[in-house]
Amino acid sequence: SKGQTRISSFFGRN
Amino acid sequence: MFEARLVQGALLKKILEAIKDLLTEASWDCAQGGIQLQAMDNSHVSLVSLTLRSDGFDKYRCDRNLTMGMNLASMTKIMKCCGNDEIITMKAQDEPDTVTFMFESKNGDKISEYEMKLMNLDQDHLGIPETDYACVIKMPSGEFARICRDLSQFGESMVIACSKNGIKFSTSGDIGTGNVKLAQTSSVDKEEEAVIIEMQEPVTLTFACKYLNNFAKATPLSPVVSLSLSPDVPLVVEYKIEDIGYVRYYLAPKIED
Repeated sequence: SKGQTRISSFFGRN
Repeated sequence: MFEARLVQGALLKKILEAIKDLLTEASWDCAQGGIQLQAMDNSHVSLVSLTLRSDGFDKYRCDRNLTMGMNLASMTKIMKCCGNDEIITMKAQDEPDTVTFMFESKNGDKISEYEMKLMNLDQDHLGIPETDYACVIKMPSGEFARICRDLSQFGESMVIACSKNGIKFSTSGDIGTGNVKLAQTSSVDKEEEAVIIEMQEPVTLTFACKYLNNFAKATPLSPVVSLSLSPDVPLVVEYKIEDIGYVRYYLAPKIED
């Protein structure tokens, strides 16, 4: 099954 | 001092409708160039990025950069007090504790003012990398909203598959399956009714329907929506806002565990 990823794991914090 | 006047006040009402169900609170960053807002939903699955350029306002003044943290439910209550044909002016002092929304009727006979308390929001901004997307789809925003609404009846997830032949949205759940295929438009009278695909390579990604349905609340802002996809990165759903800016939604994909 597919799991939901989080947006912060793709975009770094400024 | 900060002051921004928008004769088409209904635009700000539509912008709020497009973000208020996804975000409970958000910081409005005001600078000379305009207003920006970036915030994640509570689950940190999606990100909203709103830009309103200063030259899109009928009057705009921002002497010092300021950040106004707003509770969007409170802002919604205030925006409900604004008629669709009224002019909106937002005003704040430097280092403000409050923001004032002034609503003027077109003939100037009625002026309403609402002052809202601001919040200190300790929000991190994420750096969004420049990306060349494998597929960029432009399509009528109403069609996208309809597909999201229709398919979300069947399952929690929607698969978006884009190839040179077209784009396929599909879902499956307890009662069965559903899919909608759109071909690229060959000839069209109105550009806003066209489905246009710019593809470098085919992409198939899976997303949570509930977020896509939330993004579709921006439909009244633009007749066209663009979807940008690349393998294993967030989807971008963009609605341009007339001559003033855009709202972009980023949605993290569902990936095989």
